[in-house]
Amino acid sequence: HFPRHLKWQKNEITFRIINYTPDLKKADVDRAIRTALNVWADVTPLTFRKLHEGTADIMISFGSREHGDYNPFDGPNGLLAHAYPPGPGLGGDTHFDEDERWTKDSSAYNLFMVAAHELGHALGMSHSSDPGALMYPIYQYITGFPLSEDDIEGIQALYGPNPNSKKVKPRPVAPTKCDPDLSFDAVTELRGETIVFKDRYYWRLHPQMPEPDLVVIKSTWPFLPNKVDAAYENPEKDQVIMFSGVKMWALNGYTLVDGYPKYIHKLGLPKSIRKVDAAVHIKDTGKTLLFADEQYWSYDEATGTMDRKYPRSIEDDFPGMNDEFDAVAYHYGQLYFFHENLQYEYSYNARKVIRIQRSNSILSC
Amino acid sequence: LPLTPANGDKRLLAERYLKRFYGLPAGLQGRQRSADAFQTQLKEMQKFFKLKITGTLDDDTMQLMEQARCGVPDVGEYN
Repeated sequence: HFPRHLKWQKNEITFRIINYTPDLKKADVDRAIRTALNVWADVTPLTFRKLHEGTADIMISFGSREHGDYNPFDGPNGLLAHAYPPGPGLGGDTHFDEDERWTKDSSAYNLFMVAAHELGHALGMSHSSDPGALMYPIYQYITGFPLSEDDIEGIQALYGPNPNSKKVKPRPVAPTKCDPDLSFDAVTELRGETIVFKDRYYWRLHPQMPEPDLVVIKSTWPFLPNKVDAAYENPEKDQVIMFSGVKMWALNGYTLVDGYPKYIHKLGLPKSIRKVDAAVHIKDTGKTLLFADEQYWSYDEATGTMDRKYPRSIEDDFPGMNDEFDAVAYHYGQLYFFHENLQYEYSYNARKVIRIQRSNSILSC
Repeated sequence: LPLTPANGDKRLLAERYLKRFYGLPAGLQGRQRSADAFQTQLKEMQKFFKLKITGTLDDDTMQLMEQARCGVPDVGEYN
């Protein structure tokens, strides 16, 4: 909350859209604002009434640079919007930077996402330091219901819950990297960085950066699903392949390679496999190992075919490793198998486990 | 020593960011006090974003400052 817990002293709040951005149709702006208000109305007793003239509690406008409140915008990118906490006059007013390109989708700044965040301010919410929260100050594009537990707790502390509460499913809070029970969904390299996937987030580890960055998957790759099951990098092709359910996506840096997503069965996996648990590319052999349930396959990247005599049993070929895996990585002759909160360092040549650590030791915990 | 242009740009961007979002006082101040305030506010920003608290303009901090964001300050009174 803002200092002094500023809030509206009534439950029916009025709003007025003073002007419109030329980037979108009027109806699309109306819809984005109304949907953004409904996000907050779903979890509180607040209702929102639109005014077409006069002064409303929340006056919404688009402006560029200095736009009348001595709180100028800065041209494209940087600052996207701002809003004032509840109060008379400027209080509750919400301004969007007209120099941004506003969209309905993820191709530029999504007006609904930014409006939902700003209207949170207009109702009394300050910034959250939880990267999974709508009130996190950095722009991120996500799909689905945008409020996290943190947002809901915050707004309900001001206004209480919705008495006719529709069941809303808040987004889970962001994972904490040093949680001793932390497990991972997938691990891959990406142009010298290590990317660790967990739920709808990933950590980005750069060899020169002391602290990993936590980022929402959709804010980097909006076309990917909210959860990645497995991933690997093929450095020769400069591609990262991500798996989710029966589909896979090939990325060249941040762009989707033409022809993707494809079904995982195109790799030669049997139709009975509905999900790849883990994938790892062994640079020395040019082979990619794909793990699903208790078996694994070997895919030859050079010929684009699955090697014969596969699948093979994980237990037979990796003595000491008899569990299914969440993720696998390969560095300098060692395989790193991740299973729940443990990481098994495995010598590929000696075929034995040489060290067991917590999974999150990779995140400097 | 004079700052190199690159470092100067970084510092300028960071000062603007901290003034806007973390209440770094603007205006003339003693050299020592100004550096102290800068470092204190920088640490506060690093703490808010769960970055490593170094009090220096490291790559992680700079990268975050360059991202698109909301114009409402992260801490303090909003007048």
